[in-house]
Amino acid sequence: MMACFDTTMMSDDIDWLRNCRSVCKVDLYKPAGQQDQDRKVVCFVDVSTLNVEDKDCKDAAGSSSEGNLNLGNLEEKEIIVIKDTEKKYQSKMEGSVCLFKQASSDPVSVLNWLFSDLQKYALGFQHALSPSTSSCKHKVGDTEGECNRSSSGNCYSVYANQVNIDLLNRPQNLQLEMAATKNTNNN
Amino acid sequence: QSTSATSAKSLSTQRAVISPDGECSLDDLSFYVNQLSSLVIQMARKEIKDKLEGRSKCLHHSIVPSPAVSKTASEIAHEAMELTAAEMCGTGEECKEGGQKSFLYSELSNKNKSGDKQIYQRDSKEFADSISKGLTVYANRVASDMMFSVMKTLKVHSSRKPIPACVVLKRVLLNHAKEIVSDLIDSCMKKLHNITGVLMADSDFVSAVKRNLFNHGKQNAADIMEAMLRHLVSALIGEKKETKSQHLSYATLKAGSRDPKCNNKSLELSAMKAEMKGKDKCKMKSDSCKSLTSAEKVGEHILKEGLTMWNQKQGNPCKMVTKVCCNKDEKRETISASTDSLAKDLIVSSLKLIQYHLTQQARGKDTCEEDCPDSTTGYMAQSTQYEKCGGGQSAKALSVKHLEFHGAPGPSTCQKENQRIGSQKMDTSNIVLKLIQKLLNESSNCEDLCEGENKHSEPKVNKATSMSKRPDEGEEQCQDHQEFDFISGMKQVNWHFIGQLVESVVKLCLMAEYSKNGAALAESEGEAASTSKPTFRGTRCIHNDAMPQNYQDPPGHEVIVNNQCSTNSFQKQLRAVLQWIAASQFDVPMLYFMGDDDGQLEKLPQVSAKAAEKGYSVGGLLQEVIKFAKEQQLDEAVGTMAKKQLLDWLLTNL
Repeated sequence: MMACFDTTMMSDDIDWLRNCRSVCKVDLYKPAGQQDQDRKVVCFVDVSTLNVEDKDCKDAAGSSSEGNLNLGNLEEKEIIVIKDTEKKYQSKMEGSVCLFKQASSDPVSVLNWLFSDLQKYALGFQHALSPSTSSCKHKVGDTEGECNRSSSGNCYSVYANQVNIDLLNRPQNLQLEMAATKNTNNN
Repeated sequence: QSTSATSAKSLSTQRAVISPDGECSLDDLSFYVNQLSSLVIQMARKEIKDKLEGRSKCLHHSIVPSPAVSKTASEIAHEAMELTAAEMCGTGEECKEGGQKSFLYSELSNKNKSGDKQIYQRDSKEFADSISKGLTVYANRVASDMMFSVMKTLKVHSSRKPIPACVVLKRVLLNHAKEIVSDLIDSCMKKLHNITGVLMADSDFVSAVKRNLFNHGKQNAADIMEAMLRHLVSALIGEKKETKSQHLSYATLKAGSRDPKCNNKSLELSAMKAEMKGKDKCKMKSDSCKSLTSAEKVGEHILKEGLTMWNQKQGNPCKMVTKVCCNKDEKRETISASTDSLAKDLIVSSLKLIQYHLTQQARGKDTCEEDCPDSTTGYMAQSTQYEKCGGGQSAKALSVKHLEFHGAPGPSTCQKENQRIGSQKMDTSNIVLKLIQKLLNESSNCEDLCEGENKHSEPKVNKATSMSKRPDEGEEQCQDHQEFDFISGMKQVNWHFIGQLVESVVKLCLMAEYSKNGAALAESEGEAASTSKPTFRGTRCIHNDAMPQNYQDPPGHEVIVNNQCSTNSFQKQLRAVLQWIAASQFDVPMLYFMGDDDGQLEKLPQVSAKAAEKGYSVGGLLQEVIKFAKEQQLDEAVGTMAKKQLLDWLLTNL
């Protein structure tokens, strides 16, 4: 079961400058096998850097008729939630793909583009960390092999056991392959 | 006489020749001096010759005594001398000189005339003395006349500038004066030596001198001693001006010091001081500040020390003074020794207060568990039992019981739910409580060590028995090992332990305050934690003891971030930092960054560690980023600087 929901309003309400929360720990990722099951992946994709060719072929839902989801055709702030429900495949992790366009570093208003990027990142983390089972607002049909767009307008839900994200090999031309083979996950 | 007249004439001639020109060198001066000296010598020779001839005449006259003849001869001689003198007086000055000479001659002739009979009767020695005396007088007069004439008449020029005659005279007199003075000193010393030698050989004189010297020295020594004592007392009292009482006291002191029977000088000094204080009460009031100077304190200390030493020497030890001194030393030692215990007591008291606070807080929050008598009685029993035990060895067991109690399932579903919520709310309190109990346990161990090893063995057994109840054997061994290390370390000075305790207390206070005020945060954390796995939470409670909750108590999953963008280094680092800030907002315990192949984010863990160490919040870190971005824009506007790396900047400026 997968779900997604729009939490844009929540991230907008955050007073970043007066936030007193302590900063978390940061480290560089090193694959650790079994421990990855307890980790969630947030993939931030800057759609402005994707291939122009992919952007040209736009369809209504952003997905091709062959079942491939072209990220270049997606709009900004669209979140793709990936959920592995069965835990059969240990190499897969829960996570989400956050599409965004980086704000231009306008020299006049530094705060604006900083907060814009910050809200996008916050939205991605919210999706990645939100419990998918209890608090999802828009449940999508669990038909295997389908890619459905939620009613909120900017979320895609996919089955994780059929989705593999090539996170490392093709950063320039990222595609979310819905019907990809199971063994192509490099994680 | 003719020779002298010739030389005088030549001298006057030369002088007459030179004087109109008005110029004369040093050679001329020496020439004149030589001339004058030769003149004096010639005149002296003539005079001696005349004397000798006159003596012979006197002898001749004495042999042929004829007053008329002698008178005629003398008159002739006198006339001849006058004529000679008249001839010699070419100038005015020479007339004066010549006049004096004539007077001398006449005097000598008169002497000769009057003393014909006497000279005849004198012996040769007296005659020689008189001759030498007369010659000396004559030479002096001649010399004075010569100098006078030189000073008056000579116009000496040196290097075309006239030299005053007084300068020349001064030079001559100085040369003579040195010799004369040295001779005079020699003769005086010789005479003095002779005189003193004679005097020192006289025993009566020596004894008299010694007696006088002794009297004078005695008087002076008494004066010196009096002055010294006056200064000493004034320094001790702090008053500079002398008073009448001081004089009296000094007199008393002097009398006492002279009395060999009086040995208690320090007592006299103290009595004198008291007397002065009593009589000069008004003055002491006005100068109260001065009287309380350090000098007075030092004086009092000296007096006390003196009394103590005196009493010790006298065999009557002053118990009061020694007691005071001993008390002071003991106080110092006890102060230094009791610092540790005081600090320890303070920390233990604060720990007990925190523990009591947490217990009360937990008791207040567990009102929903009133229906469950086990829970209430558990807390009450725990607190009371701990109070009874005084934070002893059963604290760990209590903490374990406390945790076990909250983790144990209840009899009904409602109780289970209540227990679950209570366990979530009291999670922080449990950790803090456990830490406090552990610290109190260690402090009690420390006290036991101080009291003795016999007492230490018994609670250790109790500790072992209490710890045997724990389910986790590995933790027990670990704690045993830590306690063993702690015990071994406590054998030395336990400053490090006190420091750790203080630090722990501060942390615990902060955590207690945080748990008290952050109810909403605890609730949100409880909600987030309720979705996590129970096994994960259970292990977290066991392994994470003294660390802050933000870093050791992850509410959710660890998150891996993968950025699929091909931007420059600045954008990549900025994005990573912003993602780090955003993740911190959602209490991500650990944020991993994937795909750092180019090594641009390798400094990010260092930055996060530094930020955590400095206690940066999300807002603070964001403000630093904004500051960096503004600096970057300013540099770009100037166009002179290359872009800085954000992580380097943060490492430097955080």
